[in-house]
Amino acid sequence: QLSDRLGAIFARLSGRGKLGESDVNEALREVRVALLEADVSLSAAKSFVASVKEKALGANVLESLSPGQTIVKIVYDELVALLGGAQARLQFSDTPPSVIMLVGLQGSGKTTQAAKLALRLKEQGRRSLLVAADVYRPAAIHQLQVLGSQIELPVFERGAGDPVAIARDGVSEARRLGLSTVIIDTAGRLQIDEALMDELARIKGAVSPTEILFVADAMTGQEATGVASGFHERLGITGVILTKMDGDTRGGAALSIYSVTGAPIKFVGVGEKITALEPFHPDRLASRILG
Amino acid sequence: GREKRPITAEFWEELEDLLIVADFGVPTTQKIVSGLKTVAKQEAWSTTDQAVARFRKDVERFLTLPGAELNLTSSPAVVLVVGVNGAGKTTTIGKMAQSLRERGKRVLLVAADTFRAAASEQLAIWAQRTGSEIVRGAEGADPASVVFDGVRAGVSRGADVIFIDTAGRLHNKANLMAELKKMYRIIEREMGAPPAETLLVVDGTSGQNAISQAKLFNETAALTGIVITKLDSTAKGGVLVALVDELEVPIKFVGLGESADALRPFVPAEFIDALFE
Ligand SMILES: Nc1nc2c(ncn2[C@@H]2O[C@H](COP(=O)(O)OP(=O)(O)OP(=O)(O)O)[C@@H](O)[C@H]2O)c(=O)[nH]1
Ligand SMILES: Nc1nc2c(ncn2[C@@H]2O[C@H](COP(=O)(O)OP(=O)(O)OP(=O)(O)O)[C@@H](O)[C@H]2O)c(=O)[nH]1
Ligand SMILES: [Mg+2]
Ligand SMILES: [Mg+2]
Repeated sequence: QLSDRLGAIFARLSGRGKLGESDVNEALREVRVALLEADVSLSAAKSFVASVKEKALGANVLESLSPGQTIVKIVYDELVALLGGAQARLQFSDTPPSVIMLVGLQGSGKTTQAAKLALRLKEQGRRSLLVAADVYRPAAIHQLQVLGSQIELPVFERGAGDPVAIARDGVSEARRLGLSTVIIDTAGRLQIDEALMDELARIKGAVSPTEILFVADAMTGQEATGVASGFHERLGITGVILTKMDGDTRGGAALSIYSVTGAPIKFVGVGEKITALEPFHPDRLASRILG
Repeated sequence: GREKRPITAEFWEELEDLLIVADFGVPTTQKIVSGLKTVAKQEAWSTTDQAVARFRKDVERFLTLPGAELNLTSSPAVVLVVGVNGAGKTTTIGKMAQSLRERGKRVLLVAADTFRAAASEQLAIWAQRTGSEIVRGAEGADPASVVFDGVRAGVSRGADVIFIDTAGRLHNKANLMAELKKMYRIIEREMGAPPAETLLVVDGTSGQNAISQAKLFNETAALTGIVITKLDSTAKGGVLVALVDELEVPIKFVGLGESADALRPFVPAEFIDALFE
């Protein structure tokens, strides 16, 4: 528990007279350790702690009755402000259909989240066409079709075709069917796979999505920053869905991803069922990261 | 990795950072670096190459455990494959089936993930690709009943290896872990022995949560080995050191891609080399 550890540090220091900047530094090292233990990437933890230090010195933390608690509050508030600051609502186009693209690493939960999103939008009065643009993974198309039939929404597929053409024709099909929204499920891929990242850029070019959502597993480790920045540099991520938050991982990847994309977390996946999608609560995630 | 500078406080910080960004985790990193610092004093090291050499030697020895190959001496050998959602279980089974088929073994795949959309279809494609047989259950059937049918079928058909593909499950879900325990007990009862192998498949891009995964899965179904997938990504998979520390079972394989041939035996020296790349 970060507050206990900082409390212990300042209790030990308080016997030695007036506190100084080096004492703040020691406390901040402890903050950094807590973030690293929560899987926040080293670079994101360093820049976060630097901004906390600025605030701590500015707030004259050393004059406070309990500097440890003051620092924890600054850390918590800063986390909530960062994670929850940006606009978390989905952006739609004025001229339908609006296109939402889901992208991310292999196995992060894109296909499942595509169906969850479609169900959520349906409950809000928007009907979506799900587009099966993963032509590589065995039975990926079938997986999306099963999910689509569970929520009674259509799935556009062309078997093992060209994902760019499938996306483009999917949008035409949505227009023809009078559907307001297209949700494109893409194949998982590594951000270092040039050919596949290029494919995503070409899909983007073909369908002009209003949302490119980075679907990330909440238990992703140190590489969350590298992966997110790879996708962001190539595509421009507009939002994040953090999945498998029903697990017990601390979820520091959220801060890593935010630090290189500035993109808001729009939804959180909290289970395997199609109903298991929640809006994002920055205060809950901040407490979870701080343990 | 190859340079030869004087050992300074900066060097130790750099080594710490290297291990942290490789997902070694804070406790493991601190243990390793403080251990090296102690030996550095005792043996009066002067240059960084001495520390790196000792690091390599210690970690390689630590990660080298007996039983790094699949234990397929029983006939049929049942291999139970478990892990959290999306780790790469189904794909890894496909890869292992491929390699056994190339050695002329008779392989049966059991589709005990009866929950997730198109799970058994996905496994069926791997069966077809590798020339393996497959046992599937009815949609939504009790996974334990599919395990039972699968093991019976494998025994009666004279399969050499039976792979049980289970649904992804998060280790903090008591009901899902109870379901896994039931499957494990059915195998024990049918075979008169625990599975020949119980493999935990861990996503190589995951952080420290893999440790609690390992603990809880091991309590439910005694693990005999670990497979780390997706190491073709930029992740280094450093949490595997803590996994070996925790479980004392070997890392058997690493997944290096999505195709049937993208599975290699785990070689500690290769893992260490990759850290310094
Ligand atoms: N517990 C839990 N499981 C989830 C969640 N989201 C997805 N899953 C599961 O995670 C696994 C992977 O989900 P998929 O939707 O197939 O992931 P994907 O990103 O489409 O995978 P690829 O297409 O192979 O890249 C499946 O077992 C899903 O049921 C979640 O929020 N919580
Ligand atoms: N790059 C890469 N991708 C992999 C590797 N192993 C598996 N994958 C991919 O990861 C995704 C998930 O693999 P699955 O085999 O479906 O994972 P699973 O554990 O069976 O998933 P669930 O059954 O839903 O829990 C797929 O897109 C695989 O192709 C690997 O070693 N490298
Ligand atoms: Mg998918
Ligand atoms: Mg599977």
